[in-house]
Amino acid sequence: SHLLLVEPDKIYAMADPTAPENDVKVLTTLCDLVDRELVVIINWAKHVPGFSALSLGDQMGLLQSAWMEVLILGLVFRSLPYEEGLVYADNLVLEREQCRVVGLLDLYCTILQLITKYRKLQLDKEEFVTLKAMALANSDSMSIENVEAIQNLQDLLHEALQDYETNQHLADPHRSGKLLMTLPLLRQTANKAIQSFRRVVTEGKVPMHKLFLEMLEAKA
Amino acid sequence: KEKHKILHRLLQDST
Repeated sequence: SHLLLVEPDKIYAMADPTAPENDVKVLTTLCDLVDRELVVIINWAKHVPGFSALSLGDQMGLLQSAWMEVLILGLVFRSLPYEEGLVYADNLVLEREQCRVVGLLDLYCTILQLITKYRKLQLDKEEFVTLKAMALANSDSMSIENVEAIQNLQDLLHEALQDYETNQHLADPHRSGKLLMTLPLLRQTANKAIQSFRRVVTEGKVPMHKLFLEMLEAKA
Repeated sequence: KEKHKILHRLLQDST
């Protein structure tokens, strides 16, 4: 219930109305949205129980490893009710063809696989917020100082998920396992997304904001 | 931490 309360408000894409309609405009709008979403994710992380008690170094380590997983899980959850397309924001829904044109078709297909999985499971909001916090706590950062504190955080979240499933999804005793088994695909998808956006940086056609660049570099 | 100064600043920002 705490995670539900601290769930951030929606953010919207802010396309430049004067820019010509082309692939660069779509990518520019997308990268600007991701940059603003990163600020939202960093502020959200502070409200995950136990996170703010970690050292600043460990907070940075977790976020630098997990930010793209958190971002993608949000994207996937928003996209669940839609037939097709990735709901980056309510006013920025990218369908297959648009993803192909901007060079993100491969990423689109992987994210779609994740969406299909969660759609079959009928992932609900409580599970979504818990998995998102788990992705943060389970980020396997190489630079963790206090391993025990991170383990406690993971245990706390695992317990919350187990409690929830025991009370709300009695009919399927394997449900929490099914949910946890989606996390490898989430990581794989996030890694692919990082590669895709690094390619966008290398191509140099799209202006990138500083925080987005900093987080892309931190994943190296 | 120098290299990741925006993240560092946002985490320290209490607002």
